[in-house]
Amino acid sequence: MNIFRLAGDMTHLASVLVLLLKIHTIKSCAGISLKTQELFAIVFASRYLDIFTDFISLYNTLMKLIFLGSSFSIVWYIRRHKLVRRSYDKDQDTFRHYFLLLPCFILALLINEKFTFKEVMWTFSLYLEAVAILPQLVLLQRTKNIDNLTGQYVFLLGAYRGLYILNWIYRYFTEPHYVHWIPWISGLVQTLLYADFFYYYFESWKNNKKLQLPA
Amino acid sequence: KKEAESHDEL
Repeated sequence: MNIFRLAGDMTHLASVLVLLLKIHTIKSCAGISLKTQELFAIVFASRYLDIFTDFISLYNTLMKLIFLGSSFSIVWYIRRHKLVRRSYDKDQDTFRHYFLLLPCFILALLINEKFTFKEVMWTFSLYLEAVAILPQLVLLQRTKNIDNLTGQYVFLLGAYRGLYILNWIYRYFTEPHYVHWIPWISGLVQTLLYADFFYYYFESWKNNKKLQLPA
Repeated sequence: KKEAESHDEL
């Protein structure tokens, strides 16, 4: 564990807590894409298949349970909770996110570190996570006034993988045989997808004006 | 070996 990865995990945790805070306290998911949340639930379900077979550390298992539990409960909240579901704008959240599953799965079958079920599912989760934010970014472009919590949620989500890239650079230089091109490239693609959001997010923060993504 | 086998990152 290094400071970059810990910071990345804490940032990821913070993003989940901000979203849960928003949904649980003000009972609203305005501006939040259910499709992105469903993709994240699939990402964690396919990545943490080894949660009961490979024990890495208490921290690792605990965080996996938190990410699994929070992602599925957020999907449940938006789909089932009588108050929250009313604030979900399904007419705007129209990205065909299921179309992302097959290409990611096929790519995982073709490009992976080892052709085993767990490894292919792990690779699939990396490719899917890289594109899972797309429905949310599309929805943000359509959302007139993005509320602060939603903006902070997306910012933290983008920042966490950026911190992981620093972690991978650090591990590459400190652990001789540590080379994993697949998470590195998908993590880089994932972070680059946030580039324009980061730009407008900092602009709105610098000029102290409402966050607004151009359509 | 263990390290190589399983992925230690979230």
